[in-house]
Amino acid sequence: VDALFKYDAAEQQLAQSCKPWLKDPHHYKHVRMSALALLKIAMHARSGGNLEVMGILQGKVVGDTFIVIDSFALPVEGTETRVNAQAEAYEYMVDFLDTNKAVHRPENAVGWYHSHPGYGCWLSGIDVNTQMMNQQYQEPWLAVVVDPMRTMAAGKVEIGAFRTYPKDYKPADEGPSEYQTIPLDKIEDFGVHAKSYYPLDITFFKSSTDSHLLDLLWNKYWVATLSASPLISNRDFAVGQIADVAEKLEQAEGQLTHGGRLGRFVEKKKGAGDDSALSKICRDTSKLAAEQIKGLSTQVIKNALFNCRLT
Amino acid sequence: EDSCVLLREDLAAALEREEEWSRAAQVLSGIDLESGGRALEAAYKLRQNIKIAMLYLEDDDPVNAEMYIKKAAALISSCKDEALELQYKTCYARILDSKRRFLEAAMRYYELSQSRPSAACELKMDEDDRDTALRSAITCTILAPAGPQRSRMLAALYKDERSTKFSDLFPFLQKVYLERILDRSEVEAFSRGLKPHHLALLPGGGTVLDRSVVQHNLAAASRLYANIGTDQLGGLLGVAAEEAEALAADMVAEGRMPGSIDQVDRLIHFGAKVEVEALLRWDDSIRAACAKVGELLDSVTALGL
Amino acid sequence: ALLRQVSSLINGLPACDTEAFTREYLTEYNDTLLTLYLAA
Repeated sequence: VDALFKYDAAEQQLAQSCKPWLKDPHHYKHVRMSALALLKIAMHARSGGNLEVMGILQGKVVGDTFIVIDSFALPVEGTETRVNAQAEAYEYMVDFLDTNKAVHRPENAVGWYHSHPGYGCWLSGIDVNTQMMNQQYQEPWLAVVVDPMRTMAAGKVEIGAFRTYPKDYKPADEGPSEYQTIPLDKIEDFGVHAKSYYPLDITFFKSSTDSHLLDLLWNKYWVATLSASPLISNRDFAVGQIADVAEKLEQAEGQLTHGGRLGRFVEKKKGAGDDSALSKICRDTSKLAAEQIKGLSTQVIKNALFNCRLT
Repeated sequence: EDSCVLLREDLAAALEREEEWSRAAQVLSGIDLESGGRALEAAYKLRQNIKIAMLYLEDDDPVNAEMYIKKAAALISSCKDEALELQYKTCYARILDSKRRFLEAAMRYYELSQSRPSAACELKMDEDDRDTALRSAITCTILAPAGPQRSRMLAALYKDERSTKFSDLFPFLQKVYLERILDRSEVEAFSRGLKPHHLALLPGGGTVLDRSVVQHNLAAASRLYANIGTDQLGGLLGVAAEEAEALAADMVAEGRMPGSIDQVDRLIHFGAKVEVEALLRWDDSIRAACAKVGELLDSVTALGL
Repeated sequence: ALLRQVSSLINGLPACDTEAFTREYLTEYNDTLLTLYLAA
């Protein structure tokens, strides 16, 4: 695994000169991300709070796999509402990469990451345009999206890696993708561009030093877990989720009263992953409920452990 | 195809002279800007999309206008034409205004009011234009839902020296900024300067202005009272008690007003209540207990037991 | 010394036993149950 951290400029040059992405838009299928890069991305995203943040991935490509070795934050925020927020940080990016090389960190930029606080890992219209432009001029290039709020609520990192297809490319039907909850105000943006990109699977790796350090941290991790109250720290997010479900219910109800057949909302299309509006709402509420139960269980266990007197 | 495009452009210009805005927009939208069949400059595509959006806006059709301004949004970054950028910003601000996204519209109008295009720019912007943009920014900010974001915008506009020259608008802005309760006569005077879509009826009843004033007065009341019964609050706002409670609930849920509602006693408590202080202290105690367990285990290990 | 550490640990428990804590704990509990009920 430590070999993954080694960077051979000549090898990279050769790999890129063949331009395999031109022959097959689906060429890159996998991402291996170092624990260091993941931690830095997660911490940066978390520090942004409700604002979207953005950064650059550094690493290399090996065959059909992106190896992300490191990452660095860019000094921009609120990236979803601006057409090209990255443009503000070009100078910083160039300076950073040049300085890296000066201190013998030869890895190139291989992609960008940004956060979607609370609304899941996918590419919006602006993201798709940004990534398409990047894939035109900066290949090989990867887009990574992380959701710090769902990470906190679910207790595992919500992260996705994507690449866009070329403009007029029609991808083969890939079948239903894994369901994810999308807030009502983002559903249109999610749906319109969903066929313009594909996900890559992400796995993680750690160096031997990382493993040792993380093992040491693990011995103290239990303290942080026991003294945390997810119900309180994720309260705003949970309230937002409940409000979103309420809005979706109102919309579904409105569609029913305005002439929709009842059957349309309870039938499931045979064989397809397509769900009715109500069944999607049910899945969203189940997820919400599961997170609440997890939070409450934590409080009950803490109460049993630390508050109950043994007689 | 080129002669077809020219014909469409001429027809659209003629329809525009006749003030047939939507028809002109429809004619122009028939020009194929998307397919790769003809190599079109980004600036041309941008100009056409903005033009179509502005034509739809003239006919109070923000839905279609927004569709074309979004297409323009995808092209604006690659274009360096100052005049086009200015047109795009103006058009987008007006669309946001029409769609009642008042805070976003206000921010864009304010940005426009501070623009000073260079001498080389085709589009000229004089002091009157900047004043109009500033007035629009003030109006939209006042109409925006009460909350911290609106407060920040109000502060920026209030502290801008140029706002003082609007003798009809500035006193109202001052009252809104200082979070004082607005009375009926002042609201009516303000409403005379509004556009038709600002006075449109909302699905839940009342106009945009009415809703905004009620929310403002509720936020103002939250500064005056520690708590208030829903009946009394309804009387203060001029709405039914249930509506007052629903409004307060919306504002609290959206984080625009700190408070809590006791539905059983029909009381609204204003002000941020830290309801989790004891729970957070509990977590601290647990952390301390765990730390002691850790030390204990380290001692046991060190002793080789 | 070990026994003193153990004693100190035990004396620190229960971690919190005030009326305010009980009230807040039960409020969170009820809020969560209400959320689950609404979800159901």
